[in-house]
This record gives sequence, C-alpha cells and structure tokens, in this order.
Amino acid sequence: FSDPANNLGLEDIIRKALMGNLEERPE
Amino acid sequence: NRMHLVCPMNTSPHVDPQKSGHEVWEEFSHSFTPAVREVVEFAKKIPGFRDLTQHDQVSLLKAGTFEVLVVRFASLFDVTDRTVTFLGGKKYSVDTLRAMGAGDLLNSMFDFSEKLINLGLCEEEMSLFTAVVLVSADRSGIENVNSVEALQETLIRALRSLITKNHPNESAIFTKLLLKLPDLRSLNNMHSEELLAFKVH
Repeated sequence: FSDPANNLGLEDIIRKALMGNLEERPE
Repeated sequence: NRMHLVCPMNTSPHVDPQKSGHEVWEEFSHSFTPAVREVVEFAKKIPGFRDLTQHDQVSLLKAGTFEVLVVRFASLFDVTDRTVTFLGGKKYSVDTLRAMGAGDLLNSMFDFSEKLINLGLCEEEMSLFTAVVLVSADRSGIENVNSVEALQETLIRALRSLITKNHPNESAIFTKLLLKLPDLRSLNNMHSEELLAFKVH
C-alpha cells in the first residue's frame, strides 16, 4: 500500500478518514 | 490475465474472469477500505499525531498503512498449519496460494508473523509498537521532520518503558521489536513491487 501513484486510491481513503467523512458515519 | 489476487485483504483470492481489470480493482478496494480506515482511526488516537501537519499525517499514513496492516493482521498467517485466512473468512494453504501465483512475499509474511507472534506481546504493547511503526521520520515526503522525529522518539521511549516493565527478565524483546522495523520496510517494498506487477498485467 505504499501506492505512490495512488492506484489504489489510498490517499483519498486516508484523507476522507482523517477529515472525518460525516456522510459515511452512522447516525 | 491473472486470475488470482493472493492478498488476504481481499475477501477471496479468486477473481471473476468475466470482470474487467477496473472492476476487480474496485472490488478489491471495497474489501480493504475498512481496514485502511481503521488504521487512520488508530493513528488519530496516537497522542501527538493530530498535532503534526495534515501533510505529514497523510504522508505517514500513505507510507505506513501496509506495515501497520501487516502487524495488525499477523494472526491471519497461521504458521502451524501453514494457512492464510482471507477477509472473507476462508483459509487457504500455502501450497494453494503458491499454485495461484504467490511468490516470495508469502514466505516472508509467514516468517515475520511467526517471529512477531512468538514475542508474546500484550494488546497494549502491540498497539504502542504499531504506533512506532507508523510514526517514522524517514518516510518520504515528510515536511516537518523534526516534529515527526520528536513524536517518534517519545513513542519509542514509551515502548521501551512498557516492555521493560512487563518483561523485566527479557531485555532482548525491545531490541527484537526495533529490528522488526527494517523487516517491515522490506515487506513493504516487496509488496509494492507485486502491486506494480499486478497493475502492469
């Protein structure tokens, strides 16, 4: 998952999780 | 057209031959995304991690997520019966995975998992070790090396203190743990090469 070219979309997942993606959190 | 994806972060190593490469990748991504999110949630709880710049938090996670997952999922590699449990819950033998195309990385993962589990760390020790794995100042792209280094040193001191307290007669454990760090780097490199090869195929 070093994923330098972001082929796995790892950076997007990390950024969303870091910022706290409210849309994906259960009520 | 490789028909297997021999990574336990997948639900199963079998790949539907009807699916396009993009679809296979998407499915795999859905499989490992929750595990990556857990790594991020873990990182957020490391005291001081959120005080690093956002750029450095992302850089550390991008570089270290694989290594954290290797530590967290070491128990998926059963060294006694030489099987790997995939996220779908099914076990596959080393021979089966080899026939599917698994290479040296598989053996290296077994070696690492066996040695780590044999250290007999408790949950708290494992957690602190995982934090040390993640917060490494020599990852590429770190902009504020001093801050990451300071946090890394604090975590290493805390780990040493905890290990010394819990294992007063086994001083080698701390050294052995630190020696796991280069092993993890090596696994990370091997894994990146396999990922690249998979993408090329």
